Amino acid sequence: MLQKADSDLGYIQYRLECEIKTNHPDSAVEKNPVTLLKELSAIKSRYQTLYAHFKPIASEQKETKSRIYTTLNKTMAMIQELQKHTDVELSSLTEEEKTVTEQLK
Amino acid sequence: TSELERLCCHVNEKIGNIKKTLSLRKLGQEPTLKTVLNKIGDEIIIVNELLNKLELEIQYQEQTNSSLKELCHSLEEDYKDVEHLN
Amino acid sequence: ALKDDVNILLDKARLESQESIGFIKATKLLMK
Repeated sequence: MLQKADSDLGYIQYRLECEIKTNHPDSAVEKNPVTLLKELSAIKSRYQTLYAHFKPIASEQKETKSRIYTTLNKTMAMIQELQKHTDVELSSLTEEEKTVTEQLK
Repeated sequence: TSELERLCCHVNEKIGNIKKTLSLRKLGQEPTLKTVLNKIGDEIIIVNELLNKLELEIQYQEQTNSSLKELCHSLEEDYKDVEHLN
Repeated sequence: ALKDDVNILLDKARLESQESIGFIKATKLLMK
């Protein structure tokens, strides 16, 4: 009975769409309501797919940037350590490098 | 019950689509609604173009991701060298 | 509404890209 109801519903939908397409055939300028309805749901699912694709990329990007920042900090600390041990006076950070370090923070 | 619920959702969705399509049935006749229809058509074109841009932007993001990973890797190599020096 | 959502996500993605490019340049400068 359920299967019959399901196929009846499918047939009603099909007949309705045929009627609309017959009354309002798609033209170059205008599309019939059924076509528009289908296109609307198509762009909705396309948006959801793209959004689902974007999210992991954005979080991966954040994670890599924080890893870079941590490693950069460790490296700079280690270089200062080296300076102390070897009494080698490396050139201090230029203004530009200082600004950039601040930016990275 | 879950099977029955799934069936109910399926049937309700079909009934909902039929209701939507029924409401569209007269749409083409009333001129005012015809303009609404055309407006929706234009909007769909605009949104599709935006989605194309978004798709390109996401591809660009993936490239940026791989260069960030390369940078991270070479930085970690540098750190190992400095650590070794130390 | 869908159009606004797409616009918002597009702006967000563009902003993230710009920020990451700046981040890469800054890091490369410090690595020299």
